[in-house]
Parts: sequence; structure tokens; C-alpha cells
Amino acid sequence: EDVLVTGVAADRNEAKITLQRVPDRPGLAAKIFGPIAKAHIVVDMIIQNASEDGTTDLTFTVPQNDYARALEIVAPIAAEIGAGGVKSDTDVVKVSVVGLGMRSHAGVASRIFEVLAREGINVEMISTSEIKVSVVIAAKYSELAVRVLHQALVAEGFEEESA
Amino acid sequence: EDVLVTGVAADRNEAKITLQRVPDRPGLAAKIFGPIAKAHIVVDMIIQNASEDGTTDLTFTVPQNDYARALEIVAPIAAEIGAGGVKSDTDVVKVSVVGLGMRSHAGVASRIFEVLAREGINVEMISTSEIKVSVVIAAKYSELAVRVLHQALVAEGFEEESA
Ligand SMILES: C[C@@H](O)[C@H](N)C(=O)O
Ligand SMILES: C[C@@H](O)[C@H](N)C(=O)O
Repeated sequence: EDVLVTGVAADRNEAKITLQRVPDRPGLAAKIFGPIAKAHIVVDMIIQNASEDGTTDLTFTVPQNDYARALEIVAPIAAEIGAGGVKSDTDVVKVSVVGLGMRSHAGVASRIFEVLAREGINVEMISTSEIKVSVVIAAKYSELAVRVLHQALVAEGFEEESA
Repeated sequence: EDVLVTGVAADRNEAKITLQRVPDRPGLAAKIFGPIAKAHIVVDMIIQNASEDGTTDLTFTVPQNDYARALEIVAPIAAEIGAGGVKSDTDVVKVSVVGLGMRSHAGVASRIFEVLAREGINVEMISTSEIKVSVVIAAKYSELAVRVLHQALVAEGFEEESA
């Protein structure tokens, strides 16, 4: 397969909000996002991994100027649904690598993780879409991450290892 | 904003593998995906939420026929990096709702969660991209989920509530 990595972008305008230890039963994601949607809060990422002990974390990102309002809305909901807590962070950046022709995300993803690890950058969150691999990292690494990923994947060109 | 939900799709060919309680420090995601990429395993979703206690879960999905090989590769890595365990499930389906013009994912997402909750379907994982909101649910609900989501979002048409 011929993967072409076309660019690396950083979105520094995102703040993340995590409802921790949400009971993993039907209806709770709806209880959280209903009011968020009604308030016209702009939600970009929604990430929920599978639960282990009957609870799971639900994270979403909003623009920095929707952050206070979003927190205000979800805090009482978190309490009402019995979530363990709410954690949030405005000091994050979403870095996305766009790759055309990715039949598998593994190659581009592993290269991203390798490059960031080499710089001592911790990968806090990971999400994928058809043409992107996105990571959320600490905002202070934004410029460094974009630069090293662009060098390794775009400038040097990403080559999938052949079978 | 004018959101148009154009379709609902189900991918029943995905199996999920979760490395549980991966120590949250640089270099470990690279250690997992390096060998996975070298083995040419086709990875679709990669989901990692933020850590809480210094560890986090890392989930990825592969086609059913890459499943056994992927598990074989990650099991020893999980042990080597000190992960808490490996959990996997072939009985899942990824259901994706495609929406054009979604400035925020909140409206479409909350409607999806509402509809699934009404049917008693538990949302196991959530992921978003520019034009999609995807959920992973138990495979047995595949046909029901697609039918009710198509009815509610495509046939009836999704309307963002106006401010
Ligand atoms: C945790 C939350 O997503 C829950 N599983 C639900 O279906 O609403
Ligand atoms: C958990 C894993 O993603 C780790 N944070 C890393 O950067 O490799």
C-alpha cells in the first residue's frame, strides 16, 4: 500500500473534560450529551474506551471559550449519574497526522509514537479516523511535536515497511 | 448550522484488543504498535483515554482474520511493559453515523446515545472524526442499532435544535 502523509496539524484551542468512572450502563452517555447539545457547546472529540470494572471514563473536548460553560453543565450531571469525578485540562493540544491511503493505521501510528517517545513526549490520548491519527499531549509540547512529526513523516516521507 | 446525516454503517468485521493499565509514560505506545505495524496487521481504531492513576487502557481494533495474530504479538509485549492485562472481544460491531456539516458532534452524538439507550443497548466505546460519530457495541445488537439509528437520524432527518 502507498501511504502518503500530507500534513501535521495542531489544534491548541481544545480543552478536555473527563467524566471519570461513569457507570457503564445504557442511558448515561445520553444524559451527559443531551444538555451539552442543547447548550450548543461545540464538541470535537468524544473518547470512551471499554470498561473494566463496570465503569469507564468519558472524555470530550471543547473550544477553550466553551470550557467553563461545559464544565458547569456536566458537573451536576456527573454527580447525578454517580460518576467518580470530573477532571479537566485546558493545557492540552490535539496533534493530528493526515495520511492518505492508510489501509492500516498501525504504520503511521507506530511512527508517531516512536517520534514523540524519542522527544520524551507522553501520549495522553489517542484517536483515529479514516485519514487521521490524532494524539492529545501537553500543550507545552505543541510546537516541538508538530516540528518533529513533520520532519519524520512529511519531510522525510513515510514509508510503510514492505512485507 | 445545517447538519445532514447521510448514513449509518456497521462494521461487523472488527475485533477489539485492549491492553489494560498500561503505565502512562513515553515509549510504551511505540513498543506496542511497532511490532503490530511490522507484522502488517490492519489496525482500524486506536483508542486511548487519559490516565488517572498513572496507567491507562489502550484499545485497538483489527479485522477478525488478523485477530489471533495480533493477540499473539501483543500478549508478550503487554507483559514486558508491565500492563495489567490483555482483554479482547470478537463479538463487537462498530456502528458509524456519517454527518455532513457537523460543527459540533454533540447534537448527533446525543441523539445516537438517546436512541441506543431507548433500545437498552450499552455503548461500549465512542470515537469521533470530522464527519463521523462511531460507537462500539455488542455484535448481537448490530442489525437493531443500524435500523433504529437510520430511522431516527436519516429517515426522520436529524435537526439540530436552534438556539
Ligand atoms: C458509559 C456510557 O457510555 C454507557 N455505556 C452508555 O451507554 O450510556
Ligand atoms: C500509554 C501510552 O500511550 C504512553 N502514554 C506513551 O506515550 O507511550
